[in-house]
Amino acid sequence: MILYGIFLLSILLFFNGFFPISKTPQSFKNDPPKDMLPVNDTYAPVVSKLVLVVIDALRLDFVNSQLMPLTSRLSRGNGCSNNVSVQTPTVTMPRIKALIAGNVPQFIDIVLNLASTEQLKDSLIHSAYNSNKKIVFYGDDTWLKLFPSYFWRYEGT
Amino acid sequence: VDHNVTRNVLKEIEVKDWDIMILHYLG
Repeated sequence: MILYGIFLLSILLFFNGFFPISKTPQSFKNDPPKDMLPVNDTYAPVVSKLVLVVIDALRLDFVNSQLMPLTSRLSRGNGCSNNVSVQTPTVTMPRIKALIAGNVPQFIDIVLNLASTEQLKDSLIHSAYNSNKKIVFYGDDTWLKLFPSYFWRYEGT
Repeated sequence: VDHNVTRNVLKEIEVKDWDIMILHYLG
């Protein structure tokens, strides 16, 4: 009986460790209180249009190489590059979640990657959509499963 | 490379009625 109890406890510990229940906050961020800061000046947009290029699984030393004339324009102020490293377990959907919402990838995300639906409660996409920004998207259709109704135009591959 | 997607991205660059464009490529 004791062995059975230990076995059951170890099974529970295993599933709790590798497949934890998601603790994603169920709330959206609120705008900063207008009585504290001059938010219209502090958060005034610097640019009118933004192009976000996500290149999955690309070595950063290729991008920064002097032999890459197009990407070297980044260093001339026409854009900025950011290297995002996501720890294993990692497939496309948890990578997108980590990038857009700051979620920490879990093992269960690998299973959910195949049947991912709109699950995020707050993200950069939600914030931009709620600010009446028109977002167009081209690329991996995992984005379309995560954000099925947030894009002005889109094409998934 | 999906040339249809590339063509549509080039169209978007000309149309400019959007505020944010997201492109996701596989390196």
